Amino acid sequence: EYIVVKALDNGVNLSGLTRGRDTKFHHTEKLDRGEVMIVQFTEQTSAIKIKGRARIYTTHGIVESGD
Amino acid sequence: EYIVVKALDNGVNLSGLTRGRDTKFHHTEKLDRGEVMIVQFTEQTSAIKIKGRARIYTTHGIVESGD
Amino acid sequence: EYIVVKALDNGVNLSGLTRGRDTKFHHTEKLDRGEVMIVQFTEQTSAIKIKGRARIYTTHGIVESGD
Amino acid sequence: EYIVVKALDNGVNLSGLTRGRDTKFHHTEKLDRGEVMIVQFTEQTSAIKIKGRARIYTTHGIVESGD
Amino acid sequence: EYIVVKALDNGVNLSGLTRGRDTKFHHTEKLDRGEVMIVQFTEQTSAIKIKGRARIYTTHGIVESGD
Amino acid sequence: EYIVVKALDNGVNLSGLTRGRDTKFHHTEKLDRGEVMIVQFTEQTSAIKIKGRARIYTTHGIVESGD
Amino acid sequence: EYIVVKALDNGVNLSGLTRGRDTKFHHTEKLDRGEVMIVQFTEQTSAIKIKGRARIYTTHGIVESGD
Amino acid sequence: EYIVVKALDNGVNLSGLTRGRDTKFHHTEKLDRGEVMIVQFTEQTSAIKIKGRARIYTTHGIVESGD
Amino acid sequence: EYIVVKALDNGVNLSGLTRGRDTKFHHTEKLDRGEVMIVQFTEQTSAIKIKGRARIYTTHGIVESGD
Amino acid sequence: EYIVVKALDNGVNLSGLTRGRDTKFHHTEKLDRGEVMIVQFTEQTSAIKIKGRARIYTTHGIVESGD
Amino acid sequence: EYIVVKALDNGVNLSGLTRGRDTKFHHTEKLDRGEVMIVQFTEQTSAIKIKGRARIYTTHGIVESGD
Ligand SMILES: N[C@@H](Cc1c[nH]c2ccccc12)C(=O)O
Ligand SMILES: N[C@@H](Cc1c[nH]c2ccccc12)C(=O)O
Ligand SMILES: N[C@@H](Cc1c[nH]c2ccccc12)C(=O)O
Ligand SMILES: N[C@@H](Cc1c[nH]c2ccccc12)C(=O)O
Ligand SMILES: N[C@@H](Cc1c[nH]c2ccccc12)C(=O)O
Ligand SMILES: N[C@@H](Cc1c[nH]c2ccccc12)C(=O)O
Ligand SMILES: N[C@@H](Cc1c[nH]c2ccccc12)C(=O)O
Ligand SMILES: N[C@@H](Cc1c[nH]c2ccccc12)C(=O)O
Ligand SMILES: N[C@@H](Cc1c[nH]c2ccccc12)C(=O)O
Ligand SMILES: N[C@@H](Cc1c[nH]c2ccccc12)C(=O)O
Ligand SMILES: N[C@@H](Cc1c[nH]c2ccccc12)C(=O)O
Repeated sequence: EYIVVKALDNGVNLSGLTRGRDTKFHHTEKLDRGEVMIVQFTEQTSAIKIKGRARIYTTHGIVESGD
Repeated sequence: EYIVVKALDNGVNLSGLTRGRDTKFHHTEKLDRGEVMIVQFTEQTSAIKIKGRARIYTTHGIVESGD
Repeated sequence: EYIVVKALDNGVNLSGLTRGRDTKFHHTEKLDRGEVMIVQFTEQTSAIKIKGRARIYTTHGIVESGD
Repeated sequence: EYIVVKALDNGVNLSGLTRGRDTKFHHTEKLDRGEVMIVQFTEQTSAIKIKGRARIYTTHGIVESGD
Repeated sequence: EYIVVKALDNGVNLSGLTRGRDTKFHHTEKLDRGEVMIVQFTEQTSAIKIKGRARIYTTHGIVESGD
Repeated sequence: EYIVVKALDNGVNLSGLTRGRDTKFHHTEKLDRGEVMIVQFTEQTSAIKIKGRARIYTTHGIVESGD
Repeated sequence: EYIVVKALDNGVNLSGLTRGRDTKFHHTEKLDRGEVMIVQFTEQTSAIKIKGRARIYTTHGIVESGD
Repeated sequence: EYIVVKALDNGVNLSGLTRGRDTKFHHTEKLDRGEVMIVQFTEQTSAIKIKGRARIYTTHGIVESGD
Repeated sequence: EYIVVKALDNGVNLSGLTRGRDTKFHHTEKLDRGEVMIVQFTEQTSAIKIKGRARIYTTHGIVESGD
Repeated sequence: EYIVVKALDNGVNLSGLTRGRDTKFHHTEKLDRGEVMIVQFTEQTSAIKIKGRARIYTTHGIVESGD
Repeated sequence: EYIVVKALDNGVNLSGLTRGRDTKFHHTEKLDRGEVMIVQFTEQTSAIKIKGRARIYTTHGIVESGD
């Protein structure tokens, strides 16, 4: 399972949150306009947070963040 | 299995409830308008609760909370 | 496997019943109007009961309780 | 695998029958009009019986009991 | 794998036949008009026989017995 | 994997043939008009033979025997 | 995986060929007009040969032998 | 996985080639017009060759050999 | 997983290349016009090369080589 | 699971990020216009980043980076 | 999982890149116009690069390289 995130603006934040008892940010990737990131759920990552304007392609459809 | 949650307002609460005999809140993520969260069911999380206005993308369709 | 429950009224009861020889209520979550709960079947929960007005999204379609 | 049962009348009986050599009733849940029950097949339950007016959502379609 | 049987008359017989070298009836459930039975194939049951008027919902379609 | 057989006449023979080196009849179920039999392939049964007028519902479609 | 064979004539031969280094006939079932045979691939049988007029229902469609 | 081969002429050759380091013919079945052969890929057979006019039903469609 | 290759000319070469660190030709089957070959990916074969005019039926569609 | 990336410009960067606690770039492949790269998620790679104008073919649709 | 590559020109390069910590070219197959190559992802190969004019058939659609 992966999701695809395309930044529609500069400064989009794509963060991975830890799997397990705690839920903390373990990594934040900063994306500039037009950059695309494809990320999986993993042993480390069971939740993902997106701030800023981006188009997110998922199993359940395409979602736009930021507005 | 994951769900996608897009906050339509500030102050949306996305909570994970514990798997196992007890059912307690182990984490609540506060989302501001436009922020998107993608979360899995995990060893820790077997139930999820959403308060406030949000659009929730699931296997069974798109559901809006809050109204 | 999970189901999605959106409360259409205050005071909706979403209960989990125990897996195994006995069938008892192990947890009841009270939902207010607009709140959404997404719950899995688990090692503890093999039956779910819903009282009050709610829209329930399942593999077999959308079902409204309460009327 | 689960089925969804919505009671259309008071006094609907949803019973689980035992898995194994014997086939006996191990639990009967009484549903009032509008209540919804979602139940799995389990290690204990390999047959389910429904008496009274109810709408049953299954893999093979929607079936109404009672008439 | 389960099948759904709705009795269209009183006195419908739904029988389970044993898995293994022998093929014998191990249980017969008598259904009255309107009652619904949902049964799985199991370690004990590898064949099912239905006598009397009933509507049977299966993977391969809906079949009416009795006429 | 199961098949569904509805007898369209009296005296329909539904036989199971043995799995393994030998291919012999291990059981023959006699069906009267309107009776329905639902049978699996099993450790004992790797071939099934049907004589007489019946409607057979399978993964590959509906087949009528006897004419 | 099974196939369904309906004899359209008397004297249809349905043969199983052995799995393994050798390829030999281990069983031939003679079918008369209208008889239906449903057979699996098994530990013994990795090839099947059909002589005579029959309709064969398979995953890849319906095939008529004999003409 | 199996394929279905219907001979459209006499003298159609259906050959199995060995799995493993070597690729040799281990069996050739001669089919006469109208005969149908249904064959699996197996521990012995990882390639199949067909000479002569035949209709071959596969996962990827129907192919005619020989012209 | 298998592919189907039908030679449209004489002298079509269907080659298997070795799985593992090295990538070498381990077998080349020469096909004459009309001959059909059905081949799997195996422990020995992780790449296949086709020279000459042929129609190749694969999961991703039908491809013609040679022009 | 793999994705397909076609560079629409020179100087497109396709980077793999490490699986595990750290998220670092372990490899960046520079693609010139027209070059195509097909990459899997692996034990080393759980996130992929694309900079520059490219067309990316994924399970969730086709995404263009860079604009 | 395999992809199909048809060279549309002479001198098309189809390269396999190593799985694991390093990402290096372990094999390059030169294809002439019309030649078709069908390649899997393997223990050795987790990324594939194509230079030159070719039509590439993948799970996500057909992609043309080189222009
Ligand atoms: N090292 C991270 C990389 C990663 C995967 N998915 C992510 C989503 C967000 C941020 C980082 C990641 C991991 O394996 O989990
Ligand atoms: N640490 C949590 C992260 C998480 C996953 N899904 C969630 C849903 C809600 C809240 C937190 C989460 C877990 O692995 O379970
Ligand atoms: N602790 C419970 C949480 C839960 C999951 N599904 C439920 C349905 C109803 C009530 C509680 C739950 C469990 O793991 O089973
Ligand atoms: N304790 C029961 C709960 C149950 C599941 N499915 C049912 C159907 C009917 C009645 C009870 C049940 C069990 O695990 O099997
Ligand atoms: N005890 C039986 C219950 C049952 C399941 N399916 C049936 C079909 C017919 C009659 C009884 C049954 C069993 O586990 O097998
Ligand atoms: N005892 C038999 C019952 C059976 C299953 N499928 C059949 C088909 C035909 C006749 C009998 C059967 C068995 O387990 O195999
Ligand atoms: N004893 C045989 C029965 C059989 C299965 N499929 C067949 C096809 C043809 C002839 C016989 C069979 C076996 O298990 O293999
Ligand atoms: N004995 C052969 C039978 C067979 C299966 N598929 C074939 C294809 C062609 C020729 C023979 C066969 C085997 O198990 O492999
Ligand atoms: N002996 C070869 C046979 C084979 C399978 N697929 C092929 C493709 C091309 C050439 C030969 C083959 C193998 O098992 O791998
Ligand atoms: N020996 C290589 C063959 C191969 C498979 N897929 C490839 C793609 C490109 C180049 C070579 C290959 C391997 O098993 O991995
Ligand atoms: N050696 C890398 C090759 C690779 C696979 N997918 C990638 C994506 C981007 C960059 C490199 C790669 C690995 O096995 O993971």
